[in-house]
Amino acid sequence: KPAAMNAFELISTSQGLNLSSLFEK
Amino acid sequence: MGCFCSKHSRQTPGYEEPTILASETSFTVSEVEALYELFKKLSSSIIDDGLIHKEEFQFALFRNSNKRNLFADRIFDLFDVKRNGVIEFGEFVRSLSVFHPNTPQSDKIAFAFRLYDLRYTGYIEREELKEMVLALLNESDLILSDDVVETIVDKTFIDADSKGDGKIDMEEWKEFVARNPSLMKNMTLPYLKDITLAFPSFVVNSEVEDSE
Repeated sequence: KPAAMNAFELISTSQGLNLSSLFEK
Repeated sequence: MGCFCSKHSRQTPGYEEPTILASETSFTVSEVEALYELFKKLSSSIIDDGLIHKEEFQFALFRNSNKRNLFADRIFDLFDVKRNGVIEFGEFVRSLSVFHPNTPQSDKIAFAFRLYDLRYTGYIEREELKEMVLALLNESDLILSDDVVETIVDKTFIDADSKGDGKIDMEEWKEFVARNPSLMKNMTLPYLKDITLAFPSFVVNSEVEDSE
């Protein structure tokens, strides 16, 4: 249920926070 | 012109000695040297000046130098400790160290707090939380009505703001993260432990042996 989501949990899925992309060749 | 060997190429603005960086971070000297390989690659992708510009950072994250993203902007701004619009090598290593598996959780929690404190007030405010949720929705395929967004933000805020003063301070953030440890998942990059395997060439050239 979307309304039961934790806002920070949602935010933490941002591609901009996924720094592992920096290491992709 | 003299020889353009690796020692010269290291004399870029903001370059710092790996031994010093290793002593101040969770990285070994070899890992810092391997990170320099990565840094060189990132900092020369658009403007070859030994500094990571925001467009280069965006390009590394999204394969698109023009893609605007609130969270990538926040990460860039926190990495850019000197606030001069570019990430230097020392800043890159010190900031990435927060994401090292061996770095204390308390450092990661503090970094995430600063990340979400959009206006540098020392608090995460409701307005900031809503702005971040909207930014996330904007970049994803998820479509939520404004009512649902309000409900999500309200519920999260009430849960995190234990003192009920309308803002989340560092103490409340620590308690909230303790109850929701999955929030710190993206604050650890397991890859950083294998960085010397990904960029081995510099390690072969290393003149310094790790003390570990």
